[in-house]
This record gives sequence, C-alpha cells and structure tokens, in this order.
Amino acid sequence: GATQAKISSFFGGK
Amino acid sequence: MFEARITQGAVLKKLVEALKELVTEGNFDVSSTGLQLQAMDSSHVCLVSLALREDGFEHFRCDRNMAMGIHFQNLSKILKCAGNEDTITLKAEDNADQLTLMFESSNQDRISDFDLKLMSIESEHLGIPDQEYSAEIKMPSSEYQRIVRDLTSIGDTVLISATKEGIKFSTSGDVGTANVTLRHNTTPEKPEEQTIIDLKEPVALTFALRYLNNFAKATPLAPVVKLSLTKDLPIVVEYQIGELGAVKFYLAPKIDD
Repeated sequence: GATQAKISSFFGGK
Repeated sequence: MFEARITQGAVLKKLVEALKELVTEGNFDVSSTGLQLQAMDSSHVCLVSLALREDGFEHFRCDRNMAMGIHFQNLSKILKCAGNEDTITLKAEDNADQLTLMFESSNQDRISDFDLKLMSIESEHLGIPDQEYSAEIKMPSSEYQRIVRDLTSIGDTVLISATKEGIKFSTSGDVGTANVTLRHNTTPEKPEEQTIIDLKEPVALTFALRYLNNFAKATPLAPVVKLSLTKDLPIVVEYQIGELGAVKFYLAPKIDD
C-alpha cells in the first residue's frame, strides 16, 4: 500500500 | 484602509466556489502589491496558494498590510447574492473586524452592500521553494476536469506518469482499471486547446483522486491548466486567472511503504 504524505513535510514553515 | 474593485465580479464568485470545499477558512493577506491567500485543507494534504496582483484590479488601494480571516462558506453565501455581471468592490478599514462587499449592476441601477464578519485565524505560512520540475504539462482545463472526474468513478488513486510518449493517468478499483493517455499535441490553432508536454526527465507519481477532482472546481476560471511534476514532490495544478493572477493547488503524493 501507499501512505498519503502531508504537505508540510515538503514545504517548511517560514 | 483597503479597497479593491473588480469589474468582472464573476471571477471572484468562481474563485470562491473553487476554494470553499477544499479550505474552510484562511487569511486574505493584502498589501500594496495585491491579495494573497495560502491555506491548507483540513487534513493538511494539499495547499492552495492564491495570488492576485494589484494591477489586475480596476482599482486597488491598501494603506497597510492586513490579514483578513475569511470563512469561505460564509463568503460564498454573500457572493451568491452578486450578479454575474456585477462589479464587486471589497473594502475594509485598518484592523477592521468586517469586510464590506459592494455589488453594482452593470448599468448602475442596483447597488447592494454586505458586511462579512472576519475571523482571527492563526495560519502557518509554508515556504514553497522555486524549482525546476521534471515535467510540465499544459492542457485544456476541461480535459483535466474530464480525466479526473472519469477516473474518480473507477478508483481512489491515480498514477500519473510523464514520458516522451505522453502523460498517462492510470487507476484501478472494484470495477476494473482505466488508463487515459494524452499526447503532446500542438495541432489545434487555439493555444488553449493544445496539449504541451515539457519533459526534462520521465516521472511517475501517485495521488489521491478526490483532491485532484476537487481542484477541477477551478475549471471555470481558466481555459488552460498546468500540471508540474517532480519525483517525490507535490504536484502543482495551476490556473492562470487572466491578468489578475493565479491559483495553484499543491497535493502531496502517496508514498509507497
């Protein structure tokens, strides 16, 4: 199966 | 104070219809350069980034930067009261707790105003890096809408693969499987009917169809949609809103365990 990634794991906070 | 006037009020109506199911609330960040919004869906799987340029409006004034917390379903209720041909003016005093929306009919014989209560929203801004993508595909937005709608009826996830052969959308579910391939096609005279595949390297990624399908609610905003793909990164689904700006949807991929 595949896991849905969260968007925040790609774009850091600023 | 803040004041922004848009003759084509229908654009604002379409924009809010495109966003309201994906994001419940978010801040309209206004400054002298325009209006921006960055908001995630409730599951933090996708991000909407909206940028409307100051010079895209008929009139734009913003004396100081403000974050106006908008509840999109409520804004939608108010915008439903605007006619499709109406000019819409948005107004707020500095540090106001409400946004005034004024609707003027095209022959100026009907003027209405509504005040939307603003919310205080703590929002974390994410830094979206500028980057090169492995594949960029421009296609008619109606074609994108059709593909994701058709595939949503078959499966839950879609494998999007871009190769020199074209861009292929594949899904499977209880009823069976489906594949749709679009080839690079610049035959149509109108640029908005062409499919343009700019491929630097082949790429294949899996995404949840329900979000891609939701992004297609922006179809009425633009005749063309651009998809940008890079391995192990979110897809970008981008609609240019004429001269006014753009709305970009970012969706995190599904990653194999």
